[in-house]
Amino acid sequence: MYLTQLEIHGFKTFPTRTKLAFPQGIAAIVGPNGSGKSNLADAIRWALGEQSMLALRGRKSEDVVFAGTPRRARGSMTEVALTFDNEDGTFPLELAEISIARRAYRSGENEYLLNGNRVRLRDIQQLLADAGIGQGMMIGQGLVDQVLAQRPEDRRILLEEAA
Amino acid sequence: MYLTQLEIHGFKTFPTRTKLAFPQGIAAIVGPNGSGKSNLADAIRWALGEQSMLALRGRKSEDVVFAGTPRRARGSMTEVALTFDNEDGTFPLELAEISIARRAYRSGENEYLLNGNRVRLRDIQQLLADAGIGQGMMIGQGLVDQVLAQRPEDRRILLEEAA
Amino acid sequence: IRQDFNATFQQVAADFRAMVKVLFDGGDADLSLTDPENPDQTGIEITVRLPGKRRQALSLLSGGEKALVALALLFALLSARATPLCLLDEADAMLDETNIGRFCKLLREYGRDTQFLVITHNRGTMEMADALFGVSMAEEGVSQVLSLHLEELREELLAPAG
Amino acid sequence: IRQDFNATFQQVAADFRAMVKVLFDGGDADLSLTDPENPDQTGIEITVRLPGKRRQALSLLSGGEKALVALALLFALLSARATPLCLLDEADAMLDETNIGRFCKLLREYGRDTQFLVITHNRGTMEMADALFGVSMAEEGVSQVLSLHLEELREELLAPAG
Ligand SMILES: Nc1ncnc2c1ncn2[C@@H]1O[C@H](COP(=O)(O)OP(=O)(O)OP(=O)(O)O)[C@@H](O)[C@H]1O
Ligand SMILES: Nc1ncnc2c1ncn2[C@@H]1O[C@H](COP(=O)(O)OP(=O)(O)OP(=O)(O)O)[C@@H](O)[C@H]1O
Ligand SMILES: [Mg+2]
Ligand SMILES: [Mg+2]
Repeated sequence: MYLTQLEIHGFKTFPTRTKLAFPQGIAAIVGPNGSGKSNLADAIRWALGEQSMLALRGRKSEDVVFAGTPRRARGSMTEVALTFDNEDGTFPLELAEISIARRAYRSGENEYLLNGNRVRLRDIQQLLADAGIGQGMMIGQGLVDQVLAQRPEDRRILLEEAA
Repeated sequence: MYLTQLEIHGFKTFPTRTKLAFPQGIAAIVGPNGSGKSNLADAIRWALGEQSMLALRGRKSEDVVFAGTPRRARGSMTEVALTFDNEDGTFPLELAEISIARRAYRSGENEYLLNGNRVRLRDIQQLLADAGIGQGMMIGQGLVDQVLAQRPEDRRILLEEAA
Repeated sequence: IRQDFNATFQQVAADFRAMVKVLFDGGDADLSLTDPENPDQTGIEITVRLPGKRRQALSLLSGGEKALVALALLFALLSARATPLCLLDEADAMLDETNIGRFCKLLREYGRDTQFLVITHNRGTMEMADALFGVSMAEEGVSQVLSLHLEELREELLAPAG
Repeated sequence: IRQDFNATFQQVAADFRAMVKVLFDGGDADLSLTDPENPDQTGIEITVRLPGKRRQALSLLSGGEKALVALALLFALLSARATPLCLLDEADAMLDETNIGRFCKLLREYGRDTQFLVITHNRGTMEMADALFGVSMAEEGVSQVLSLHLEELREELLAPAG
């Protein structure tokens, strides 16, 4: 099972619809400081259901919606969609392709979609847990603090995801 | 006024007496991970009177004494000496060369020396304050946390040193 | 459930010790439970002894050494369960050339069972990857992404970029 | 005493704004006192607006942008009072090539009044320095320091080092 496509729209520094097609191998994301690399990673984590705004460097839900520039008005909503190849059946669904999407409105509402259908956050969370995908393996720009400097109790959560 | 020489003996990964002669310009310190570059910086900060073991990545005073290896016994004391060119009189002393040294014993005692004479810590601190040398400009391996992520109250201390 | 946790924990602890030996060319490491009787509440202590050095508090390690210990733990968790997707945002930032080589070798190895997306500024890591995405801001405040090949990237890096 | 602090503060705030413009090729920045009437207890708030972006919490900035803001504050403090000695341990770790160029240019400029000792893994920074010290561990756990020239260093870096 692997991520084949990421579609970002209105998320942080991606006001227009942006598509990335991923290979089955290792992908490297490069570019200058402030260009949007970590924002791309944030989009993936957010679409996978990340609930902690702190983990996404924001404070409130609307912090991930494009804030505008002198040339462009700020966005009113954002959507991020992830498409997975499921030929090996890692997701316990009878589909060769799975798409998970999340929308948020500046008003604060969040919506979760599975193959285009509205579902609850916990449905997405359950599906990802079954597939073995967890936020524990999404390492932000502070490797040591996130993995080592945690309190001993928080480390257990990393281990539970691996169980 | 500038630092002309650093002498390290028994400090962290420097069990044997090590001398560095500095130019009046910019010096770069390079080398592999774990080779001792930050330990060198710690030695300078320590000799300048750093009292926080946390700032030197340790917990207790003896953590800066060479801890030993399979091939070498641990050290019982450490000494670091800094020599400054004072031709321009930045230090308010009638000497063209000033030497500041610090010793620590595994038992926990610390000694401070000025031009070879035992003085109190506060004498060293006063001299450095008069010369405009402060721990605020000794930036450890976490620039952003040390300079930006401080609480607003701690930032004021940085400013007071610049006053 | 407790059996699962303890079994997993034993495996991760063994893999962590092995991974530290791989990344540091020797040395020793331990994971231990602070409260073995209570898997729901226990903490996990990490201790490391690097080659030629005494067992020391993690805090005394260098920046690069701490990064390698963190990576050792991550790869040990992947050994226990190969999660399909792993994001690494500048995990190589503190590593010197030699250690980046070790990091890249491990990514290729674990990359058979896990899809890695790595954000990096390091050329060694870029050369190891199967695909390269360049993020840039032609228009201020607006990101764009291009699928790149390594030869294109070298020009990009040499040009006076933002 | 309060006059001194306020005067210094105004100068540092002005230099900080100017330094952000230099490092980011534009943009705006502010230092403000949380409690102007109490210089002994006041905190200092930092706000930044980068070119093409809205004023945002520092937390939303990128790794490299935060490093540049921190450097802007340091250089602003040096403008107010040129401390004789400044140690920078891998202050350039998060910066891309272009920003390392800006960092090096500022070190040369401020280096006329301040003695900088910089620890770095970056070749641009090494090339900018007047003197180079190589730290290594021929014997495990024991550091040794050699005064190096840049040509020697390139061999050192290319050799299979520890
Ligand atoms: N909601 C938003 N709207 C517009 N811009 C935003 C928003 N959230 C964050 N940004 C901007 O995104 C930029 C940071 O981008 P990002 O963290 O992805 O950079 P990066 O490519 O990872 O850089 P680095 O190499 O320095 O880590 C900041 O300048 C920030 O102001
Ligand atoms: N008192 C001590 N006795 C012996 N070794 C020590 C002592 N204190 C620290 N060390 C060792 O020093 C090493 C760290 O050195 P240092 O932080 O100077 O590395 P560095 O060159 O800055 O590396 P990096 O590039 O990764 O930051 C650690 O391996 C640590 O175990
Ligand atoms: Mg980033
Ligand atoms: Mg270091």
